[in-house]
Amino acid sequence: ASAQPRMLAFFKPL
Amino acid sequence: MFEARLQQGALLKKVVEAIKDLIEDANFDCNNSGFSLQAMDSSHVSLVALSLRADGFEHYRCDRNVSMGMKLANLSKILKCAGNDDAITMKSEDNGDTITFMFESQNQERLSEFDLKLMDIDSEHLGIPEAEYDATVKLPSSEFQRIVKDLASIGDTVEISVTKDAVKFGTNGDIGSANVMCRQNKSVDKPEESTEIDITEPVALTFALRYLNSFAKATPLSSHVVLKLSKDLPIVVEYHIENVGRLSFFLAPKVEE
Repeated sequence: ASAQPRMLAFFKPL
Repeated sequence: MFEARLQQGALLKKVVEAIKDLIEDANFDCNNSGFSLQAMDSSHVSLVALSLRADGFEHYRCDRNVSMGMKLANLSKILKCAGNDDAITMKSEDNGDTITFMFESQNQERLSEFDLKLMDIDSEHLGIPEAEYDATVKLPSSEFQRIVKDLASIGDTVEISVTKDAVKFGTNGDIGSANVMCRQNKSVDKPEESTEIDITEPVALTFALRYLNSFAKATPLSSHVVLKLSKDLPIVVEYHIENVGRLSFFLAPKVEE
């Protein structure tokens, strides 16, 4: 099975 | 006040059609340098970044930074009332609660105005660091759209692998499997059909086809799409809007559990 990481795992809030 | 006129109003229509199914509502940010938007889809899996430069507009005035919240479905309803050859002017007073869209036909015989109520939208901006990517592929946008559509009829995910000569798209599903390979081809007589690969490291990553298909709705904006890939980083799917700006989509690769 594979999971879908969210954007916040890569880009941080400014 | 904010006022911006785009002779090719169809560009704005195409931008909104490209993102309205992915993003429910968003803040359009206007400042001296241009008109931009950054928003995530409701599940926070993908990110959209639009940037239209001030110098891409025939007229652009923004006295102070403004952030205008809009529901994309409502914006789409209004822009559908603009003709494809119309010029579109957007206007909003400082602290106003509406934005006015003015549509002008080419012969200037028809002028129409639509006001859209603005909304307060909570949104957080993410910092997208400048990155050097392992591989950059520029291919015809219609080709990319066809590939992700075709593969979605077989599987849910696509493995995109890039070597110095070719980019391969592969999928597996219950009914079978599929592979499409596009060779590098810097066609000079037909530049619109060229496929160009720039690579520092071969890369292979797996992505959800559902999102790539959604991104491909931006196809009418540009003859080419640029894919930027690096191991363990979100793919960037970028549509350059000639002389005006760009629309970029980000999606993280799937990870094995």
